[in-house]
Amino acid sequence: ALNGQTKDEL
Amino acid sequence: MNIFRLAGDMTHLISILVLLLKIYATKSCSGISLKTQELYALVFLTRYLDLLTDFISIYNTVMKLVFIGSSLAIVWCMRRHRVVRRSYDKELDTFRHYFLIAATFALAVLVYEKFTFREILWAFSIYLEAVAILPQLVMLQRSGNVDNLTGKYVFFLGAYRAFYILNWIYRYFTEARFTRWIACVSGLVQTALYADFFYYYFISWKNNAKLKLPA
Repeated sequence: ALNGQTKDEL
Repeated sequence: MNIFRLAGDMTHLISILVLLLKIYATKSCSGISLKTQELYALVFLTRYLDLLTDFISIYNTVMKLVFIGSSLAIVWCMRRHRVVRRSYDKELDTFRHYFLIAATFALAVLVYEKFTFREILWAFSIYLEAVAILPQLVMLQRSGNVDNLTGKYVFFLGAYRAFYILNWIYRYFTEARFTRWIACVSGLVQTALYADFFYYYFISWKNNAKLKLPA
């Protein structure tokens, strides 16, 4: 599920 | 970007500014753990590898540069600055932080999102950030009394993680596919480590007394 999401948090 | 995450990033920034203020205003780093600062520099260096490859936003890039730059500047100051380094309480900062690095790296090789170089280092930086405050908390308990700015520094660091937990709850309910187990579980552990500090900080604030941590 996460792969589509970039790591947008610091 | 939701308000909780923005508040979290801002309190994180404030904690770093408070620490820089303490070091430059008092020309002293007494009570500050160099080991915790070195761990934070390592956390940012291993987490922001995507700085040069993935562009997310101006805000994201600027904050990453600020966090990397400030953490390296603080470590440099405490090691090299001819005046500041003399006030470093080396004999109080005795936590064996190399164990923290080894343990968190071992965990990152076992629990990760994808078995790639960057993902392993990202998981390592998440786990390491959770425990990076330990040398500082141990040093505060050893030194007994906590000076005002150092207390505020640790308080804002804890508040930043608490805001991030609210951010993850918010995103969980508003975004269809938001799952960040590694960051969430590690963030919960990290915030829990601050719990007793928050308790004593609140007591000292309520009694308007100097912050004292039980040895």
